Amino acid sequence: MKLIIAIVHDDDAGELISSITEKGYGVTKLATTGGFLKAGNTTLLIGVQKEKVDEVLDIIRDVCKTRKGIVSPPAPIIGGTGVYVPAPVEITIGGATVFIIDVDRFEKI
Amino acid sequence: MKLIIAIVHDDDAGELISSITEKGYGVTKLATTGGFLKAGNTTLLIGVQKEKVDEVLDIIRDVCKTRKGIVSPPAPIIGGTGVYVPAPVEITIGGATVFIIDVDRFEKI
Amino acid sequence: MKLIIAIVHDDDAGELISSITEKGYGVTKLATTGGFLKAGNTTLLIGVQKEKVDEVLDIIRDVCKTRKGIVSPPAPIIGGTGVYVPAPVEITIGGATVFIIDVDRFEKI
Ligand SMILES: Nc1ncnc2c1ncn2[C@@H]1O[C@@H]2COP(=O)(O)O[C@H]3[C@@H](O)[C@H](n4cnc5c(N)ncnc54)O[C@@H]3COP(=O)(O)O[C@H]2[C@H]1O
Ligand SMILES: Nc1ncnc2c1ncn2[C@@H]1O[C@@H]2COP(=O)(O)O[C@H]3[C@@H](O)[C@H](n4cnc5c(N)ncnc54)O[C@@H]3COP(=O)(O)O[C@H]2[C@H]1O
Ligand SMILES: Nc1ncnc2c1ncn2[C@@H]1O[C@@H]2COP(=O)(O)O[C@H]3[C@@H](O)[C@H](n4cnc5c(N)ncnc54)O[C@@H]3COP(=O)(O)O[C@H]2[C@H]1O
Repeated sequence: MKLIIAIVHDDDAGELISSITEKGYGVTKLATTGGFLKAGNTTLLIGVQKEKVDEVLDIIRDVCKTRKGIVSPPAPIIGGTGVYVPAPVEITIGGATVFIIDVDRFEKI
Repeated sequence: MKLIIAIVHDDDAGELISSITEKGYGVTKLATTGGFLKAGNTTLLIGVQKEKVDEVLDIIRDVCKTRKGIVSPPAPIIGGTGVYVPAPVEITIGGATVFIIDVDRFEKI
Repeated sequence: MKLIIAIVHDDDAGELISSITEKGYGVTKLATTGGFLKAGNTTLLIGVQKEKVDEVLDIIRDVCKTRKGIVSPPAPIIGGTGVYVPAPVEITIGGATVFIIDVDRFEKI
């Protein structure tokens, strides 16, 4: 058994969960927040048999798209020759950040 | 050290947390959502010494009960001979889904 | 790759996240609840290369302070000689409770 911890964009979470449950897999959803952009995102816990990990990763690849995010500039910089307002910076937010962890024991009670 | 990740029904969470802390164990609660029924449930993180894992599993077995859930039918199906409304399907929701993970290092700062 | 799961006090979370992202590390925040005091706290997921774990632990040590918490006494005890109201008990809440877990595979999709 492996535990897949996938951090995905909120806009992809609904479709991703449906695709995962349609294939008969179990999934639990956590509402989380990105440390850098401080925007809400979604973390999924997906426990699967070892030989099914790649199938679930394929579903994540199909559904989760790369997006652009805007990092609001730090406060304007007041220098000798006037005020300088740094332009907002566009960054790329990946489709998913995925950690795969070994599960010692799995119990359904 | 092992980390127990237990996904339980909201109605069992309060009693389960009390039973675990009364025995002197540490526990952290996450409000989560089931992927299939889309209903709220509770995920507990319980870090325990390896030889105490079975004692905590016994507490979970004592407290967490199996329940029935209703899966609302998909939309009515409109066919040649009229409208067919599939009956709601009753499914069984287990007492707890438990992942036990090995902890490399544990630090209290 | 290691996954650091750090449970910290809400009051330290903002500064801790900034210090971690300033060093270029990724971090995801979960709003959680302590099992014993039933007060809100924060759980951080921080995926880092193995040789960077100690640097992140140092950041956590710098930022997270030990605090006092009050455990409200259980209900007053009515005995033969009158009502006895146990005094509130002061306990120490550590700076951080940290689990470090081995990651089998890490994927950026
Ligand atoms: N310290 C830093 N310096 C410069 N740029 C930074 C940065 N931290 C993040 N970014 C950039 O900002 C995007 C959003 O990060 P955020 O922390 O809000 O949201 C993150 C975070 O919640 C989670 N995440 C990513 N890497 C992680 C890690 N190593 N550990 C824990 N969570 C991670 O996945 C979300 C998306 O990450 P992704 O890498 O696709 O996209 C990241 C990355 O492009
Ligand atoms: N392998 C796994 N990885 C991560 N989390 C897991 C998991 N297995 C179970 N869970 C978590 O535990 C809850 C209860 O699962 P249980 O299997 O007892 O009870 C399940 C099961 O009887 C059924 N079910 C779940 N997924 C299904 C699927 N893909 N197809 C058919 N039935 C499903 O619906 C009940 C409620 O499921 P729901 O998703 O709402 O809520 C799930 C989910 O949050
Ligand atoms: N082994 C473990 N597994 C999972 N999560 C863990 C854990 N150990 C600690 N935590 C998390 O860290 C928070 C702070 O724990 P700390 O041990 O510093 O500070 C604790 C400790 O001094 C005391 N405490 C906790 N559980 C206790 C128990 N069963 N009996 C007596 N005192 C307890 O109350 C403080 C606040 O506890 P609270 O539960 O509200 O909040 C806890 C809990 O959310």
